[in-house]
Amino acid sequence: VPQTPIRAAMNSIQQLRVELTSASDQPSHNLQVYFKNCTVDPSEEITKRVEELGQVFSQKFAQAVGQRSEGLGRKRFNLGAQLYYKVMESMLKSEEKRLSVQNFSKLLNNATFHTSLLACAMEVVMATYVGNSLKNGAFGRGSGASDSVETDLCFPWILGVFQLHAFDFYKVIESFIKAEPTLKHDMMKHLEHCEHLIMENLAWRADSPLFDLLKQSCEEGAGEQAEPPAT
Amino acid sequence: SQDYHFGLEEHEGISELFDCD
Repeated sequence: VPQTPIRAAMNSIQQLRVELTSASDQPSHNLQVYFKNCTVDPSEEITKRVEELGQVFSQKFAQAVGQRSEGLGRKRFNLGAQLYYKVMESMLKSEEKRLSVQNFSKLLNNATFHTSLLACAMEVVMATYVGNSLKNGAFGRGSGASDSVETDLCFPWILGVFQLHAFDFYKVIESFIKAEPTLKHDMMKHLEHCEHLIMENLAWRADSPLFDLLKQSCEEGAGEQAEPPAT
Repeated sequence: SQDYHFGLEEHEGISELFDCD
């Protein structure tokens, strides 16, 4: 059977579904143990955040694609939530091994971390649906309304939906790729493309937290001896 | 994973990036 752009996208969606077959859109037992080990249990906040972001995502999806598509948006969000919990568990296992600690209270109570991780999972789901052939222009952006709408839902659309700074999204990308070894070559390249877009453009917009951090870094370093220019 | 350029050092992880211990 010849490989068409639609068939390629459908195969990618099928693969994603298979990989998430055993995953749940609720925290696994292992994750719940990590939550209970925290000084401040983050369970309620995490569940509440996922519910709220799920509603926001479904509404924005419906606004972009059509009001009758809210159910479709909800299905995609549930896939993203499954991936979010799966990757979170994998990340915590790696951190436990690396740091020899089991209490991740500070990280797991950091709202920006969770929103960034969920946004990255959603980006993987959305990019899978759009399909790599479509993204690479095989259909052309002007060939049909639905094609261009789907393409418009790709990065950085999710940042606006979750009201997330590109700089914070950037921070999860590498750890996400390390924690999810089943990610396909094309998806890794897509996330790398997002990374470049942030580095070259999005992180330097006027409202970016990067400027405050640079200022803070300059102030902290003011009393220290300046490093040689080459460094 | 050979397809991606990893920039983090081995001693760095997600905890450090979100300013955690």
